[in-house]
Formats: sequence, structure tokens, C-alpha cells
Amino acid sequence: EEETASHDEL
Amino acid sequence: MNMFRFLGDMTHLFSVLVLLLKIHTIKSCAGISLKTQELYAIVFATRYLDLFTDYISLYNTVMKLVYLGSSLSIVWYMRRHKLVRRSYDKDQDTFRHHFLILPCLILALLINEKFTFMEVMWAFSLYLEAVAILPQLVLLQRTRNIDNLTGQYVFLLGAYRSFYILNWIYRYFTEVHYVHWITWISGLVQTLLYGDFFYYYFHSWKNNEKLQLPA
Repeated sequence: EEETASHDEL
Repeated sequence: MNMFRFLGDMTHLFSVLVLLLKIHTIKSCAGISLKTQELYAIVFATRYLDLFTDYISLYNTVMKLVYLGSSLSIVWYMRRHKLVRRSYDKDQDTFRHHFLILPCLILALLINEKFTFMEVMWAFSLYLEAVAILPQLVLLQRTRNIDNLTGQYVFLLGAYRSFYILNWIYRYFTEVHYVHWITWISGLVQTLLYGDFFYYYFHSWKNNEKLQLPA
């Protein structure tokens, strides 16, 4: 399951 | 934060600053596609919706504000500034960029990491960014003679995503479970679109001649 944590890249 | 990603961000920042510098100093946007600039403004607006909800780092927040501010000011310059707008050749910049927005939105509704508004908007911004350069590349083909700053702008824009691809490879091997197919495939498509531009850019640079794209 791809983590959908906040996206840390610009 | 790894070196590739930092280089990617700096290249991206530099590309935007080169463009702003060109527009601000010579008060001209000749050879620049307003459509691409508008698409980038939409990309940043939809990607940085979490600007005020997710605090990741000062760097992240500052860079988001800089990208948003610069892309909006470029669009403002090209639309509103009395001198700059005169140099915008709208009859050449005819790529129907609206046709890019809807498919990206539909694709984002179908393929996303989670069916929430934020995630759909995030996926949309990635798909849109992948194709946002198309109006600019079409305009370059049309106007043929590319001035240095425009050529550098497009080159840096392509280079930034290439650094990001190296960053994703690096993160894949160094971080557990770091998998983002949506980002990776969009980023790859985006970089491939610059392929022929890079080819002609290096040729012109090697033979030290003016950059000419084939008709």
C-alpha cells in the first residue's frame, strides 16, 4: 500500500 | 533531502528566476508561451494546497511560496504589464492548453494514491506538470530562432526533472517502502518530452551555433 503521507517533495 | 533533489529544486528555482529576470529587465516575453506559464500556475496552485495544512519544513514552505509567487507574477506580467504584454505573440502561442487540463483531471480522478480531494488535486498537478511544457515547445518550433534566455529557461526546466528522477532512484534504494508510481511515471514522461529539445540544445551548444529547432 503506497503511503499517502503528506508529500514531502516540491 | 538528498543532493539530487536539492540540485533539482535549485535548477527549477533558477529556471524561474531566469525567466523573471528576462521579463523584468528587458520588459519582453518574446518566445515565451503564456499557456505554459498559466499551466504552471495551475500546477503549483493545485499541488501546494497543503501549504497551510501540512508543515514539512521551512525550506519546503519557502520554496512553495517562491514557486507560487513567481509563476503567478510571470502570468501577471504577460497578461497585464503594458510593455511586456505587447511582446507576447499570441497568434503563435496557439496550443489549446485547455485540452490538456480535462484529460489530466479525469486521469487524476481515476489514478490517484487516495480518492480524497487533496490527493486527486496532487495527482492532477503531476499529470499537468508533465505536459505543461508542450505549448512552449510548440512555440519554440514555430518561432525557430530561440534567444539564449528562453533556451536556457527550457533547458533548466528539463534538467530539474532529470535531477528529480535521480532523486527518486536514490530514495527508492535508501528508503524503505518509498514507492510513488504516479510521481515517477509523470516525471519520466515530462523529461522525455524534452528529449528532442535537449538533443538540439546540445548540438547547438557543441557546434557553438544558434539554437535552431527543425520545423
